[in-house]
Amino acid sequence: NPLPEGCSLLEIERITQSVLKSHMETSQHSTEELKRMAWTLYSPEETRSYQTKSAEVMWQQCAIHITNAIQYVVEFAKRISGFMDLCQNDQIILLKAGCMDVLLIRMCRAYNPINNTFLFDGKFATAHLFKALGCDDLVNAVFDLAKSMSRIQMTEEEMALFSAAVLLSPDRPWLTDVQKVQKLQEKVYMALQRCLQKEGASEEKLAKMVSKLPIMKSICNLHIDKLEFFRLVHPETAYTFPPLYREVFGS
Amino acid sequence: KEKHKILHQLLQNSTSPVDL
Repeated sequence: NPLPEGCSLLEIERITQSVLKSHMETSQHSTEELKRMAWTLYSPEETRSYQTKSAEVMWQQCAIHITNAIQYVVEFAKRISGFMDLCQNDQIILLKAGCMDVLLIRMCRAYNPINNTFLFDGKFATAHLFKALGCDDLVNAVFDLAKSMSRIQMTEEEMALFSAAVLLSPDRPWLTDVQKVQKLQEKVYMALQRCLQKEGASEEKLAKMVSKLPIMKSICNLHIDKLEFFRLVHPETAYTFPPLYREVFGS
Repeated sequence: KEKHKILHQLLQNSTSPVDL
């Protein structure tokens, strides 16, 4: 594949290292930590206690977890070379539009495909634990995505580059400098392709990763729909959600 | 700017993962 104009192999290598470093430094859990915790599961009693919480309490708890995770994504973005050279309007647009996608990619790390569980609040949980949210379709869609993404077996380097490429999507509405974002994304995609070639991965692997984008988009939309509905039914609780969560997912 | 006050702050802060 030809390199984008004005881009050397050395630059591609520099981007790869920078994105990987950013990803590793801003991941909430190290791979060793996740391996160690993989079999720490919620007991049936603990699961039931989550299931019997009110929707308001469970939503609040999830909003707090998502907000924490978003802060790490913001840090990840800041450390991607070139991101901070974009104007702040574009930085915010990219983060608002792409942080959920990045969270969904990152979630794969905290998913155990053997027992279909996710790390949530310190232990691994099944989809049933989230019953009180009243969003079974959303929860199941997230678990299904994690299951299908875990089959791709992305390395940390691939995950880092894929996350950066998704975050740097030039088609987000209201961007000021589309070209600048596009150039950055091209470089990251090039780095991802080189990384896959280097590992001897099949060409299908990138196609499989990209094929998850529409599913991720539908999950993001579903989350917004559920949040809007929740806001209608429980406006007081929605008002107490973390300000960053409201900022990112507000209309 | 007011609408994205926290994002602005986070983008301007020189935070490290330990601070998060």
